[in-house]
Amino acid sequence: HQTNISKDEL
Amino acid sequence: MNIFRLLGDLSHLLAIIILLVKIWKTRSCAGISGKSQILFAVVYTSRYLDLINAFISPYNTIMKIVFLAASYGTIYLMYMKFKATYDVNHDTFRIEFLIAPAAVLALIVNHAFEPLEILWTFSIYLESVAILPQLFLVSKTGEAESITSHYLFMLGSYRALYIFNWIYRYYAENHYDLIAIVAGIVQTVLYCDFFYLYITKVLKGKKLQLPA
Repeated sequence: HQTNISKDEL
Repeated sequence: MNIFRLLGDLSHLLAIIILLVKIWKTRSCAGISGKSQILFAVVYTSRYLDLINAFISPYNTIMKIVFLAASYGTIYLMYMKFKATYDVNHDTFRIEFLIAPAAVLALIVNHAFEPLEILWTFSIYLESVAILPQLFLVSKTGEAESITSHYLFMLGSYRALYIFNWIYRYYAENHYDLIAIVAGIVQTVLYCDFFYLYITKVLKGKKLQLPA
């Protein structure tokens, strides 16, 4: 699911 | 993690350090927009609330704490310790005209209508325009100290490098986040005029003078 990717970014 | 994002984070960290060093060494925050620093503190606070409930990596946690501490520390230096040197007459951008639209847009365009997701989306939208008061201040004063322009170059480069990170992640991990990408492109585009001046002037040892 695409949203979890940017949650590991600052 | 990939090289683009690592370089981007380091560029971001360097920008924040340059700013703190500039204010601390010159004991002055002349030419720096306090409004932009307030917006950055709001961005980090609304984005890094997941420090409480989500652990991603030591690097991620440490960097979030550093960014939060540095942004509040800068506000303390600007509005308290070196308040006398704060350029209140030129730092007049109405930040409510940035915060309100970012908040409204975050309620409309988001990945999920949940508190942490809305706050994250708000922080992404707000960050894309958070530098406007600073660029507005530089255009009003017509110039910037060279250390301030180095700060701005590093800060602008961080999100430009993140764009390469998103391209890499699209091809390498088949993942992407349109909200972050669109806002990141807007944020980087806002620096283009400054990047041009920085590369054509500051790197040649001239002062950053905006055409009046």
